[in-house]
Amino acid sequence: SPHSRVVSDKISGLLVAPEDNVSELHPLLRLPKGARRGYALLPPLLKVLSDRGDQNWESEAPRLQPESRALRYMKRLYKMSATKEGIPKANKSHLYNTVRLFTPCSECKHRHRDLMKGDVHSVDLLFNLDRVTALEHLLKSVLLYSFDTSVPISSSITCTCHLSVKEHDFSSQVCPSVSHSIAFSLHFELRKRKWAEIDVTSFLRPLIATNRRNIHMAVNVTCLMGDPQQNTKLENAINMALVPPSLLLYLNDTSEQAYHRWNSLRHRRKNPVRPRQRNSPLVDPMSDKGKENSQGKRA
Amino acid sequence: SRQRRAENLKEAPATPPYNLSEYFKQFLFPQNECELHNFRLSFSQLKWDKWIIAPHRYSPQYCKGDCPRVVGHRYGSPVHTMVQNIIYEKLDSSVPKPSCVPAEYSPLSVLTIEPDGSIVYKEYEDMIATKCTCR
Repeated sequence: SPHSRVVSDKISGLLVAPEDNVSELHPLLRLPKGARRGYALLPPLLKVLSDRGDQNWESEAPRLQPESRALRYMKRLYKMSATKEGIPKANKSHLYNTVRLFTPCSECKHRHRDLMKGDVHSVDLLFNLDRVTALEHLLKSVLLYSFDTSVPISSSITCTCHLSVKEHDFSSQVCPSVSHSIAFSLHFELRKRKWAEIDVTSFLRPLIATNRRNIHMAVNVTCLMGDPQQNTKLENAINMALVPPSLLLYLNDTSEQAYHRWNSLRHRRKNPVRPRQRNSPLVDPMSDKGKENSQGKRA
Repeated sequence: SRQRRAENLKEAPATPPYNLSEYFKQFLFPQNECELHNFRLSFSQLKWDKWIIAPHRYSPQYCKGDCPRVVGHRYGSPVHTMVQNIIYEKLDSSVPKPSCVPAEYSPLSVLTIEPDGSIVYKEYEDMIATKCTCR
């Protein structure tokens, strides 16, 4: 009937209508606001599942391919955090349920060498953190340096790092770049590891908490071979090609769909799973003791 | 009475010897009772392996089968399930029988590449069915 044709036109309109057409729709057909906003917030996996999976995900396929080092690091983190079947490992220390790795979207390198003071490697980095949702709370953040170095594996390395964050203060007309900076040195043994993690949590927390999604950083790293403690003379610089660092964020996603360890522990405490005793044929299946899936009984 | 019994026996057709355990089985539980079934998929089948790096395979499992009439104590089902069954059988067959659905789940860790090229490790709740119930 003409009426149903009108309705079906409206429904097809809903499926392809851009946002602004929604207002013409019959109120019953309008998605509740929260649902639309909620849908936009969904991580890609849940979006594609809510699109019944038949959506050709090419449109959302990653436009930029990540670096192979970054991919290798995250695969290693996955192996440490989950079993082969993808079940999260239940180790207490691991409170995060989300880890995001960002590679700098642009960097302008200033590279100058001053052999006496070691190989200063300074670089301006811009990280775009748009993928971090409002429900993801920062637990820890590190700058991840990977070393391409000809340094003998067993040597120890001492690095001094000078970090400054440039915030563009858009409130004022002149928009001076306010910068917070810290300097710190770290010492680590470059054994099998090809990574050095510089903890910048306290530094970034205020920015991420205030929803800064573009972090502009200048990082100067000076690395020398040897260990200051053993006051071995810090010999000449390591001629290492420092790859611009990635930014790693360990987050606690507080959304419904995310897995909350403490919640599952609490859930298990609330209704402990009854021990699965196989029902002996003598136990009356209808008595309270028989409370369990009939598979057990059948077995 | 002996004569009457003899007459009855003559009339009654000789019933084939019944396998008693088969006979009682139909009362104990229905053949394809509600239970957990295995299902494994790989993200390459869905052509999602371009952006889902790990795990390669995923076993969501599923629940399938008939719900026996007296389910109160077998599946941890609430009493309402039996009430719904009685409504279906005695009052209104348009009310659906209780269904075989998952009762418990376990989470899944997924490593994906986001559209902007960043990489994310995420743990999702309720991604693998681990137990079934009738509701």
